[in-house]
Amino acid sequence: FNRKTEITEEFYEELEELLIQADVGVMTTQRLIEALRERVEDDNIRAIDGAREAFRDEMAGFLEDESEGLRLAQPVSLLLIVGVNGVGKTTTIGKLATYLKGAGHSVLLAAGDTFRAAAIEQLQAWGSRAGVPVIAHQPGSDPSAVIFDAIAAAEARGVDVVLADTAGRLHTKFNLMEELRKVSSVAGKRLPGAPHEVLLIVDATSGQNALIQAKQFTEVSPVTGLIVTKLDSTAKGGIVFAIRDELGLPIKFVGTGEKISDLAPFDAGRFVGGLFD
Amino acid sequence: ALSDRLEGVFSKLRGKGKLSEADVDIALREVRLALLEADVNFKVVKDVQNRIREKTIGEHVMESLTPAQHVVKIVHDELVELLGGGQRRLEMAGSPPTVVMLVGLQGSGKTTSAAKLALHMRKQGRRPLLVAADVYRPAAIDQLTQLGKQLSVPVYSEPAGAKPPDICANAVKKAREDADDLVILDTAGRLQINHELMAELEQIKARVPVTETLFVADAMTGQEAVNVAQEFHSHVPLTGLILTKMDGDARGGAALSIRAVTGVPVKFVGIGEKADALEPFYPDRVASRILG
Ligand SMILES: Nc1nc2c(ncn2[C@@H]2O[C@H](COP(=O)(O)OP(=O)(O)OP(=O)(O)O)[C@@H](O)[C@H]2O)c(=O)[nH]1
Ligand SMILES: Nc1nc2c(ncn2[C@@H]2O[C@H](COP(=O)(O)OP(=O)(O)OP(=O)(O)O)[C@@H](O)[C@H]2O)c(=O)[nH]1
Ligand SMILES: [Mg+2]
Ligand SMILES: [Mg+2]
Repeated sequence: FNRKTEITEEFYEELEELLIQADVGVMTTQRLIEALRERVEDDNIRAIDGAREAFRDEMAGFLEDESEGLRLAQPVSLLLIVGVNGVGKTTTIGKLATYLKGAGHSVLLAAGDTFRAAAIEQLQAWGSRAGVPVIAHQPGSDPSAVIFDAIAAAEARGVDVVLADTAGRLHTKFNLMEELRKVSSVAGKRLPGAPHEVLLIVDATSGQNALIQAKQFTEVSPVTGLIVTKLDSTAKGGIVFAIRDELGLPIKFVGTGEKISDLAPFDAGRFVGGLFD
Repeated sequence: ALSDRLEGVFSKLRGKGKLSEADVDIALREVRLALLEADVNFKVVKDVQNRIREKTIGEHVMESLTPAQHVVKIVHDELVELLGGGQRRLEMAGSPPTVVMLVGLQGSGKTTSAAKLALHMRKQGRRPLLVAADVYRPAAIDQLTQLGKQLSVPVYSEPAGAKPPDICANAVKKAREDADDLVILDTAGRLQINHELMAELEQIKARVPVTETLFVADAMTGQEAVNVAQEFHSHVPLTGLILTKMDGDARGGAALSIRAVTGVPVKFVGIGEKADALEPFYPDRVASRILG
């Protein structure tokens, strides 16, 4: 039997190293490798190629989600975009607006980051690039009021999707997380079913902290999915395995650059392939 | 916390009398877990583990009455030594203006840190000039201009179409005219694998006498921190690190990885979004935080 293709302990060690370096995390890596060992045994896999393929298959299956795409409602859907500072929320909204327009929707943006310097101007620039209106108030105004206004504008104009930007916030900041809870609940009172999606933006370059982020954001708003940004970087975004494992959140889209077209629906096979590049 | 986990490990081993080297390895596994959970780079963890192993055996921890505490102290001291040292203050140029360039990945906190640095140095008697060298991100110039206004710090910018190396060269010229002695260049976020944008940083350095190139790193950065920093370092030698968003609960292992592999000293820590949220770097605090 060919020694080179035999599955050895070294194979599992190299796999462990690859996964840890992809930010999958030690615990999740151990679970995944353990599951692979079992499958190798159960399926009587003898060659490394077989094991690799089984593994990629296993991992992709783990991340897949039957719910296709975004949950949209009639007549107006509110998609709330949340996450910690600098992960790509505002940019992703520009990309999503373009994507949704391409899919036949009418979109408007709500400038819900009323805190950071030039946050409103930044979203307005994206709105103009995407060719969609932006509802904004003065800097320092109440984000709930902006989103309230945006919902009203969507109803009045017959727009069917509102994308609401929010300020970056660290999940350790109690007041900011409470603000998000309020934004979410106020939206629901104004528009039944809102927010129809709460999309947590996760930066692919982030390490284990992204799992804690996901847990904490889920506590204050009904997070329905993830968008992983900056996958054009050398980071692999491996933390999503732990997020999926512990919270069951589906990955809806991936961000792959800074241009308006750099957004793609999540493809588990491609994502897993990227881990092994 | 690491100390609790080690207590657990050693209490299981206690009944055996004198601890063996194999027992030390069991303890080191806990150290490895703690460091990886803290986002310390995989290869750096291996080095640190080997060093700690030597010290643990060398210091006869196996005979100690409080082996867990002893190991934690060895690990803590090792991290403090790795993190500390190097020139932690901002170096000033021989003749003014001192030029400081901020570089890093997208969204790491460069623009915010530029404003913080301007305020920090003005409190020390400097006359800072902020330079809007990010011509790509929508409203980036607006962002820095607004921050400058809030602090009454002048901001140099040029209309659309201007190129960053020219902007920076013109800014230094303006600083000399206005007798500003500190020029802070806010550059666009970029990937280390983008050849064109890496070349842009080299072009800026070629046009302007940069004294300090500070790599701005997000405290939550994962395993790639080392590769990113190394690549930046190979294009424009980094002289310091600013670790941002340390007001969160990211353990900050990236700081250890970057320092251990590139030798670049951590100079400042960002602890909030406001302009006064900048602290000097305290190695022992970050060491404790990494250990968890
Ligand atoms: N390479 C790359 N950069 C991205 C991607 N998505 C966003 N960015 C960049 O990341 C930086 C931050 O993006 P923003 O959209 O301002 O992030 P944010 O979450 O809204 O930031 P805050 O509102 O300040 O919390 C910008 O420089 C973006 O161009 C991506 O998929 N790939
Ligand atoms: N909580 C906290 N937020 C920070 C800190 N530093 C920066 N931020 C926030 O992080 C986000 C990104 O900051 P920027 O200064 O725009 O980052 P940048 O590196 O200039 O981004 P690009 O120019 O797009 O690459 C903003 O929301 C900032 O307010 C910090 O130390 N703590
Ligand atoms: Mg934003
Ligand atoms: Mg910036």
